[in-house]
Formats: sequence, C-alpha cells, structure tokens
Amino acid sequence: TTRTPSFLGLDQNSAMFPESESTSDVIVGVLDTGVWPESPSYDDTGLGPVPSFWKGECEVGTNFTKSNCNRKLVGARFFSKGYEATLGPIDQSKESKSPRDDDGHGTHTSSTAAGSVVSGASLFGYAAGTARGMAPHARVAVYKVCWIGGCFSSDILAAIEKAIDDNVNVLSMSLGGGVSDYFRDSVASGAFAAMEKGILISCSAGNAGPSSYSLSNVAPWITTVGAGTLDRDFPAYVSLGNGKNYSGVSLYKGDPLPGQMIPLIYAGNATNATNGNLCMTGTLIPEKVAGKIVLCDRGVNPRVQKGSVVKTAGGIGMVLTNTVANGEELVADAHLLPATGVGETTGEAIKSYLFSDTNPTATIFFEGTKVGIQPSPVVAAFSSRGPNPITARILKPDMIAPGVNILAGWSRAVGPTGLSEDARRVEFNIISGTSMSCPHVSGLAALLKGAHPDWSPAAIRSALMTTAKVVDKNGKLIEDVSTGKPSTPFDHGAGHVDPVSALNPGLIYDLGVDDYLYFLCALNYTADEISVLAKNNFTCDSGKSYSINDFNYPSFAVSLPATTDSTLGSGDGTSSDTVKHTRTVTNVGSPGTYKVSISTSDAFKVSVNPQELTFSQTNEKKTYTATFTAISSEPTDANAFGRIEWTDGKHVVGSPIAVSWT
Amino acid sequence: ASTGTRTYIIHMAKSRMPAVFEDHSHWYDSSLKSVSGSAEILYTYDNAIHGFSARMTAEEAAALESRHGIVSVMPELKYELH
Repeated sequence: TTRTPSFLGLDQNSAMFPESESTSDVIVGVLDTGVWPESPSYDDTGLGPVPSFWKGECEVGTNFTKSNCNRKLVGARFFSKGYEATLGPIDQSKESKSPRDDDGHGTHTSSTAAGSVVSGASLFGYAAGTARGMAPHARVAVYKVCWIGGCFSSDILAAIEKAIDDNVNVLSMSLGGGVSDYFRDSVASGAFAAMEKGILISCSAGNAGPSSYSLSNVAPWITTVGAGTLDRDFPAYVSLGNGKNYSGVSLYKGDPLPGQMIPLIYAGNATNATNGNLCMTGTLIPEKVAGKIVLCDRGVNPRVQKGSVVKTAGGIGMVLTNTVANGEELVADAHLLPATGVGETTGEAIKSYLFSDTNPTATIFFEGTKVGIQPSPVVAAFSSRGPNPITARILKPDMIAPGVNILAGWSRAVGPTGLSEDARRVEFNIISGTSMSCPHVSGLAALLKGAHPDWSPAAIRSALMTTAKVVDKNGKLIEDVSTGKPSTPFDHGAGHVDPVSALNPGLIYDLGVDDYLYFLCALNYTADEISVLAKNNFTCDSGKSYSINDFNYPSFAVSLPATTDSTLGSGDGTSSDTVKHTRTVTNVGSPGTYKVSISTSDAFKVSVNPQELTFSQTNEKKTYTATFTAISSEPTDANAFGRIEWTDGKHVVGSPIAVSWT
Repeated sequence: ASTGTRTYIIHMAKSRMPAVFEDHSHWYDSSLKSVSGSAEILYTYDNAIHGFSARMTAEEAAALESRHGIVSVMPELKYELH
C-alpha cells in the first residue's frame, strides 16, 4: 500500500521496528482468491532462506507452477472440492484451477499484509508512491478458497487445516458469512484450532454498516477489524450550468470530457424500467442519454457497472450519487468513462437543479490525488457495527484500520473495475472494504510477532487494542462518517490501530486456551458444542462458576438491567444495577506503577479497585476489578460509553467500555 | 452437482473411535458408508476440526447424526469476500 505506512507512523519510526531477521521468520497465511505471483509485491530480493519450520508448498495447477513461489511467496495452495461439489467442475476458461488469482482481491489483501517494497507504484498515477505491506519482510502463504461462485466452508476448513499444518504464524481472512453460533461457524471453529497452535487470526468485520448488530467474525479468539479512512482523497468536481460546483471522488483516467458544459440527465428520466435510476444493465434508453452526462443512483448493482451501462448506452459521463443508505461516504472507483461519485446531500442538490432547469448542463473536473485530508481517520459508513450479535458481552469490532481507497497489488487477469469489458491491466488497484483493513492488522500483527516472538495471539491483539487511538490527527474523537458525529466503541472498537505504540504497550491482557474454554462454559455450551471447537472431551466443572465478566478481554461490554427509579441503586455492588468485571494485566515493560483514570457518560459510573498497580518485574501479573453502576434510568437497548486507562507516565493502556441496558 | 444433496461438515469425537479402526480416516469413511452407498468424503480434517466433509441427502445426514461418535452434522455455509 502507499500512504498507509506513513499514516500509521511506520515510515517515520522504522528504526523502532524489527529488521528483516526477525520478521522474515514470520509467515502470514492469507485465505482469499489466490495470488498473482508476478506482482512486484512478491519480489524476494534480499530475503534469506525460507524458515526451516515452514512446511508449506507451492501447488501446481492452471498457469501455476512451483517456480511461481520464491523466498517471499513461500506457499500457494488451492481448495476447490467443496466448491465443485456444489457448483460443478470449475470452468477453467473463466477461472484458474490453481492458486492463481483471477479476481485481484487475494493479491490485494496479501500484498497489503506483507508485500515487498515497490517504488513507483500507482493506479493510473493516483495514490502514487512507494508501496509496501505492513510487514514487508514477512513471508506470504496464500490459500485460495474463494472462487467466482463464492467461498465454501468445506474448502475454508481445508485451507485452515493446511495452514496450521504448514506452520503459518498469522492467518488473515477477509471474508465472512451470516451470523451463526461459534460451533456452527467454520471460520470460528477453524480459527479456534489455529489459536490453540499460537496463530493469530485476523478477520474483516464486514461491510454491512452502519446498521447495528451487523458484525461478522465475532468469536473472541478472532481479531475483528473494522475500516477507517486515510488522509487521502481523489477529488473530482461536478460543475453545474447554474455556476455551482460540488465535490466528489473518482479514479477515472482517460480522455477528458469536451471542454464545454454537457447536457445532464437523470437516469430515472431516461428509462422505461422502474429501477432505471440505478443504471442497471439494459435499462437506459440510448436516444435519451447519448452525448450526455447521466446522473445514476447508487445501489443494487456495482458502482463501476453503472458507468459501463451509461457508456454502453452512449452517455459520455456519469455522476453517481449516494442515497440515504450511504450518506456522505465517498468511495473512489476507476470508472470506464468520466465519472464521479458524490454524497447524498450533493446528489440531492444536483437533482434539484436538474429537475428545475429546462436545459441542465454539467461537466466534471478530475483533480488527482490529495493528501492531508482532515478529519482522518474517520469510521467508514460501510464498516460493520456492534453490538456483537452473538455474545453481546464481548465488545466487537476489536479495532479499525485503513480500509478506504487502499492501493495494493492486483491481478493482471482482470481490470481494475473487475468488469469483463474492462480491458485495462494494472499492477496496483485502489479498492475499499473491511477486506482491506483486515490485512493491515494481519501485517502489523506479523511485525509485533517478529518483535515479540514469545507473545501469544491474545497478547499481540491486546497490544494493538490497548494502544489504539480514539482521537484523530487533530486530537478530536474519531468521527463516524455515517453520522458526522463522534464514533463509539460499537463503531471503532478500541480505536484506530497505532502500531508504533503497540510495539511497547506496557501492559497486556493475555488469554490462553483454557480461558477460551471457560468462556464457552460461561456461555453454557454443551460438551458436544465445546468439542466441536476444542476437539477434546473438555467438560465444564459443574461446581465452578464461569463468568464472561471475568474473561480477560482488553475491552468491556457491560450489560445492565433496564432500570426503573425504584431499582436505582445503592452502588454497593450488590444490587442488580451493579456489575463487576475482573481483569488481569501482565507487565511486558519495565518495573513501574500504573494509575487508573476513568471516563464515563452521565448514565453510569465506574469504580476500579485497586487504583494503582505496581510491577517490580517483567511478566508480573496484577488483577483489578471494575464495578459498573447505573446512575440513570435507561430503557432497554440504551447504550452508553466510557474508557478505562492505566498509565505509568510512559505508556497508556486503554480499554473501551460499552454499557448496554437490557 | 447431484440433485437433492448438499455438503455437510461432520464433526467427530475422535476419542470415541472404536478400537477396530487403526486410523480415524477409515472410521470416518465407514461412518459415512453406513448411511450412504454413494457419498464420498471431500476432505478429512484433523487440525482445524476432527471430522470430514461430504455430500449427501438430508435423510442421510439425519441418519449419520445418530451414529456412534458423531458430534454434529452441519450444512456447509457459503462465505463472501468483504
């Protein structure tokens, strides 16, 4: 990626990070659409021999040989039995029955995580710079599980099976399914096994935001990553015949529009179809759109396909406007014709002009790449949101990372739009999604693993979470672009990842396999349900009390009963409006004393005991209790937020609090 | 793809493997064959889960669920890129 290493402080603090010797012993496995091995992001110049513990292979198949792997791309496998069993034999004229990436998504994600340094990277000149993965010295192993028809759980499980066997250190999965209990979810059950082997699993949170309860991959042994923006934009202005200009975004590169104002028409007025406003395939009347700029509404079909539909019908430009579903979030696309995407408010303003003027005209100006955009980061509207739909008392997502307009490696089997009619071929593409934020965290986890080889997956996640930032570059609370208001832990989790601070977090909240088993006991899982995940005969001790409140997660999701005035409480820890959570922190820094500070809303209070933790040596553990008490009467489904921070003056160890009244 | 069949993920309790089997994969295969004459194992899993995946009818899946050592029989799920 370009820009994100600088945005995350990696470039400015490169001396703090482990050099090639330690991170080159870290292998990032990526389950996705495969790999385009000829991408310069897999150049292995300067890398030493493949670690001796590595057992992976380069599997041979369509247009893919063992020589496609090297000391960077150390493994490439494909899994299609489940896919073919359901959808029939792979049509090898359309997709490669091999690890080769015909889609681009897998090349993008794996190069984001651990791509080599490539100078002079750009998409048509946009986002130009030196591209690199978050852990440029780490090795990459790809496991192709996603095909044209989707990603099937039997194949995903087979890939996780092999990744564990191959000895990957980090597993990155930018995919998800519907909401189902952990023991019914193959990603969750496979991830549990990987966690048991010391593998950190990073998954995308999903793109179903800004709706609540829209998260996927929420098992507590998975690191769940939402998406935020960078400080970079690709402005393309719409200039209207009434003299007004409106800002949008675009990655269009090609012949410019004619140097005069062009007739503007609303797609909904150039169609006989009820959904013609969406610029669906075959719905525009060529006689009405020929030679004009067409205003299309976002939704249903892919954004870039709308541009193709306009072009096919004879339109020479497109303005793509968000609807209420997307608000003001702007996602740039490499359209096939001069086009720009605008927010809902702008779209309404353009429509108002378009419907009121007898001869509406417009043109579009493309401004290239702008950096230093503020505020940034902001939470992407599409980023899935909490509360956690499976276990409300585990706060998810865990954190956010860059996931909007990310440049990374691409497959030359397909153009940047992914459309079959797009004959352009590029080495890098710019796309958006939590698919893009997930491998950022996977690569950063690889960096931390290289620096701290003895840290558990939970320790690495804890370091990333407790050092995450909840303020933007201007020191203001990170905004949610879907509301324009400060985001909450249900949107950003612990905050935006800050790898420089994560390298030296001071304290960590660790978790081991037993802790996860006790968590399952606290969920009242049956022995069979536990055995699906743990693969053994573990049974919960009926004489023991298991509580999610004591699960050593680095964040707090607190459930308080919806109260009435008569039940409002004493705050003595005994009434129903008071809940206690216990945590144990491990000192991974030097000896010192940490003091707690608490911020809450007016709806609840928090007391922490003890308020000071003194550590005399590294790896010493200390336990504290946080007591949450409702102050005000709140209805069911009300939420309030806060934060607990421990600091020794050098480190700040932060935990978000989300209180829900149920 | 065969009509009326779908892929299932079968979770097995390896510790309950009858002594007559030397290898768990033989036990899995035998369990599947006990309910279906035509179904074949797609994958055998040992690291990610204990079990296998196979394509079968709903009736065969229900029959398999009651066999010795079967922990669960779950329909395959489809995931999508984010």
